[in-house]
Amino acid sequence: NGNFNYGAYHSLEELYQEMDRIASDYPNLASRQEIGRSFEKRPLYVLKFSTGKGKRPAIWLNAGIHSREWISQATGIWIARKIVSDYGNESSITSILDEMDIFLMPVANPDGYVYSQTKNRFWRKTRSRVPGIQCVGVDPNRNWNASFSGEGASNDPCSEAYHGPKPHSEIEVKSVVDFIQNHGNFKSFIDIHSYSQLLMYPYGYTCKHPRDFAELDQVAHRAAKALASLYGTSYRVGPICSTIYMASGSSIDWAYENGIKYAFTFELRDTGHYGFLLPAQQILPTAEETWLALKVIMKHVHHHLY
Amino acid sequence: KEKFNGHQVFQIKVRDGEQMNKLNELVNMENFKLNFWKLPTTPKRSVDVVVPSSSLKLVKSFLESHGLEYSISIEDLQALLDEEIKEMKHNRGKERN
Repeated sequence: NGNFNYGAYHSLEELYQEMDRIASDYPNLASRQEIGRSFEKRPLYVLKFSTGKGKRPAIWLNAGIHSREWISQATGIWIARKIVSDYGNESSITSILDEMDIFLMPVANPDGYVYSQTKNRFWRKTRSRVPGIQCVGVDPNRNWNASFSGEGASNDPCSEAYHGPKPHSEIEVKSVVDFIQNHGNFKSFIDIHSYSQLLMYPYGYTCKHPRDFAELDQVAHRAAKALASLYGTSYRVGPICSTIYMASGSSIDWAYENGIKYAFTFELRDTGHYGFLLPAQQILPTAEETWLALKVIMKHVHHHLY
Repeated sequence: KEKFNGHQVFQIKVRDGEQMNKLNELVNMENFKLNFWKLPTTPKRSVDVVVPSSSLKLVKSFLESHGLEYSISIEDLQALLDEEIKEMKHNRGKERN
C-alpha cells in the first residue's frame, strides 16, 4: 500500500506489522498464524498462502534462522508481498497456489533478530540460556534431529556452531518441527541464509550423496541459472558437505530425512565484501533475483508432486 | 550496545593446505578476539573476519609473517553500522509521514 519500504531494513515489530498488513490486504489468500513462542516469548509467525481447504501439498519457506543475516529476513518479507501480488496475475504462481499451499516464515529466530538490532549486530544464535552455562544461545541450524551433534557442529556452548543440549532443544526449532509434522504434507523445505551466493541441497552431515542427488542437482542448477539471468549474480551449486563444509543437525537434512524430498538452502548475496552488512540498496535486487530461483524450484515441486 | 570503533574486516585468501592450517591457528587464538563471519573451509574460498582495533597490528603481522594474502574490505565497521542505523531511523520517519 506504499507505506512499507521493502528496500530498507526493519525492526521485528515492523516486519510483524507488515505480515499482518499482507494478511489484511488479501484475506482470501493470506493469513498470519502463530506457531509458537520464542525463548523470550516473542510470537513465531508464519504467513500461510492458500486458496483451498485442508492440508494440501505444501512448500515451507524459512528465512532468518541466523539472526545477523538481515538480507534473508528482508528477502522473506519481500517474497510475501510478491506472492500475494502475483497470484491471479502471473501464471506459475497462480497455478501453484491453485493446488498447493505456501508457508513462509520470514523471521525464524526473532530473539536473535532483536538482539542483533539492539546489542550485537553480529549475533547468529538463539538467545536461550541453560542454568550453569555462561554462554548464551544455540546455533538453530545445528539443532535439528539429523545426525545431531555429529561432524560440523560444536559441543562448546560458547561456539557459534553450538548444537545445543539435545535435538530440538530450541523452541524456535521445535515449533517448526511440530508444525511440519502435524501438517504431514510438506513437499518442499527451503531455507534462506546469507552470505556467499550458494544454492545447496542435502546432505550436510555426510558427504554421501542423497538418493535424489541427480534431480536435486539439476533443479538447483536451473534455479541458479534463472537467478543469474537478472543481474548476473553467480551462484555455486551442490550438496552442503562438498560446497561449504560438513554441518550436522541442519534444517534441510532434517527435512529430507523426514520425507520432504525438495530440500534446498540458499546463501544469498554477497561473497564477502559486505557480508552481513549488505547495504539496504541491495535488498530489492537480491530479493528479485532470489525470487526467480525460488519460482524454478516451486514450479518443479508443483509438477513433480509425490 | 556493543560498539565496533576502529574494527576492520579483513578478507583473507588461502593458497594451500599449509596456509589453511596457519589460518586455523589464527581462528584458535582467543586472545585476538576475532569474529570469523565464515570459517576457513577450502583454499578456494576466502575468509572474512572482524578484527578489533586492539588486535589489528598483531593480526597483520601474523598474516604477513606467514605469507597469507589479505585485503581490508571494511575500513571502519562502526561507521558502516552507524550509517545502517541512521538509514533505518530515516526510513521509519518516512513511513510515519
